[in-house]
Amino acid sequence: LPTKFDWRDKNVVTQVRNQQTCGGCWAFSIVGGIESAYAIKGNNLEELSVQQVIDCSYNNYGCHGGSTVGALSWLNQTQVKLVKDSEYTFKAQTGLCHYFQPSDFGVSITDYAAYDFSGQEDEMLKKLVNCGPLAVTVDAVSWQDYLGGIIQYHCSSGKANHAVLITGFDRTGSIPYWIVRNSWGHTWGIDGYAHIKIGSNVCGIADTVSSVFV
Amino acid sequence: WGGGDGREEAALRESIKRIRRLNSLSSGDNMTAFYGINQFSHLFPEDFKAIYLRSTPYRVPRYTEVLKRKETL
Repeated sequence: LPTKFDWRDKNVVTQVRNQQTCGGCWAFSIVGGIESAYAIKGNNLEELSVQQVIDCSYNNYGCHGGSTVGALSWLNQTQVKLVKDSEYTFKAQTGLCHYFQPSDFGVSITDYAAYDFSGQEDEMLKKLVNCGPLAVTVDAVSWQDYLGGIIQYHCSSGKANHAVLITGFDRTGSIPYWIVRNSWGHTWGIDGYAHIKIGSNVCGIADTVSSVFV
Repeated sequence: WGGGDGREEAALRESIKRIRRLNSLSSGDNMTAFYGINQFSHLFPEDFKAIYLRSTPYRVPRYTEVLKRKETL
């Protein structure tokens, strides 16, 4: 494994988005993973519709909450094609599900995997490099005030309340860390990203880890 | 900010206290996370949580050695 790796360097990660006051982090997280998986397969990097997942994933609660694995399960079962973000734009509130013609452009998933990697972050490193960005859940209570640096303290495991996307890692310094894309706009944290220490399940980052295949 | 019932100002004051506490507990090295005023500082933690932290838990199996071996095969 490399000591430093970031899928952004391969131009397969879309820009940081802003969920505004919609509690749809779970949708932003998995759509980010699908966008990257699609680009890693050699396709154009496309911004796909988060609003479609928020409106149509019947086993979740739209802007009132949801789970990454529940949404992936729904996408896998229904084989719904995610359309471009420009075709089904983000409204920051739950709306009626729009349906599209089967001939319209869209990306469907072929499978997904979701596991608890707590105590096995070394295996997570391999999964990130081999499979693409990982959708994970975290305890983000202390992220309200985060400005930068590597999160090592004030963050517990087993209390996940937020979903984000791991795009890379850096183990070149004294404190190895995950590079994590958030959905609170680019003004939050480090240009919209957070750095989280690797190895101690900080913020519960290894508790629910999903990768998606397209 | 402000202009209402003073709730945002109260939340900001609480944020400043919380930020001081979070920064004081850090080890002091220049790599550890640092905390400060940002776009969420006008919110009480309970409001922040109610708006932004809406991921619901989902129990997933533990990644095991058996899975590792199966994937290797």
